Amino acid sequence: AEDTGVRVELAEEDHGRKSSIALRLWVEDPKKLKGKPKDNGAIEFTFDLEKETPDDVAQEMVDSGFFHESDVKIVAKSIRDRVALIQWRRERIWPMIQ
Amino acid sequence: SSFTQVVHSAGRRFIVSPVPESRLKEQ
Repeated sequence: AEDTGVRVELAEEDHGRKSSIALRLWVEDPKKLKGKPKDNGAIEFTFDLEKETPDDVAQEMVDSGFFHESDVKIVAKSIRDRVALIQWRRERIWPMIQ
Repeated sequence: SSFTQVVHSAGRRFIVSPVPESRLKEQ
């Protein structure tokens, strides 16, 4: 995944069973963002792998003032890349459960 | 505590905590 300057990681162990999972997002390199992110720390949130889209969360983060509207795509892509990795890993490790 | 919580109108909770120094790229 391309380095967007925004890092998204699992905020909990993933056992492949729950559809909703805790993620943690923070800005690793603010220079890569168009707008100036509010000087916040790591933002932890729950994401439903089956029902929600990264764009939903990114827009909510912009609405909540964490990021500038012009960065909504970068934030969505960062979340999308991590979610894709989680789903890829789930398919490989727990194919039966999926 | 240094945790703050923001709840979006759609209901999602965002919990903000300090990023460990080790995880920030050199500025």
